[in-house]
Amino acid sequence: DGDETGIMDGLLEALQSGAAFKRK
Amino acid sequence: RSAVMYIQELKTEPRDTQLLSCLESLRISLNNNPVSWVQTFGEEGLILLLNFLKKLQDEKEEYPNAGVGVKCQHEIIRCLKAFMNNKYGLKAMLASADGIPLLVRAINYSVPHMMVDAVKLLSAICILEHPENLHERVLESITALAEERDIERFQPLLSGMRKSNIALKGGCMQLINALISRGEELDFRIHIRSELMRLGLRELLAEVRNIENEELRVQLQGFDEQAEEDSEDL
Repeated sequence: DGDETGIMDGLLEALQSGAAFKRK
Repeated sequence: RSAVMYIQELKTEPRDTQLLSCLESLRISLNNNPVSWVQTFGEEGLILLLNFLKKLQDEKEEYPNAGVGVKCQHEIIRCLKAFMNNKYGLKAMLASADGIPLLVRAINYSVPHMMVDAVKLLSAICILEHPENLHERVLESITALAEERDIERFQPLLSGMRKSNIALKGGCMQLINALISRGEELDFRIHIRSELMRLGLRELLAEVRNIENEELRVQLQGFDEQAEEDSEDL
């Protein structure tokens, strides 16, 4: 689905909140 | 202006303030139009942007309009962020061989505002779920550029940490965290961390911990927690 938007915003938010670094 | 009009204008090789004004307007269009608009701008538009970025990065500092050139480089980074903010654009950027290396070249601590945007985009690329390990591609580009310049590969990030700009310190820590967090092997994560410490991150962290800033606090916490978990695993 090429229409999905806000991808970078979502990733940047996860980085900024620290959620991206929580071990799965 | 339509996406095709921007492509036509960029093809006329505008320079300096004319280029800057075209890029500023393009960034607004990329941010505010539907994905179909971005798709029309497409790969052709992306290649034009990347070629401009490369040309501007290659220009010598003595060039009479170097100041505008730097502003144009920063504006291209912002356009790339807007272009990549959807699945189509992101895919096109990752398919381009030059995309990541050019973002790595934008890690230039003498232009802190641009460097913040570049390290943040690279951090986002590192953590993207993708069949290819993108953090490895980012690290390979960082390593290749450092070899070309004959410097330690994390030196530009540590130079960024030494600047007084707090957003830049936070951005550098974010990229460090993103690179480490996506490493699947414990050995890899420990190696990267000790390489950074050996280069002076230990002393820098001691200073940075005294700065009261929420964004920075989150990144320092992320760094410490990952290090503690690895130390327990070890």
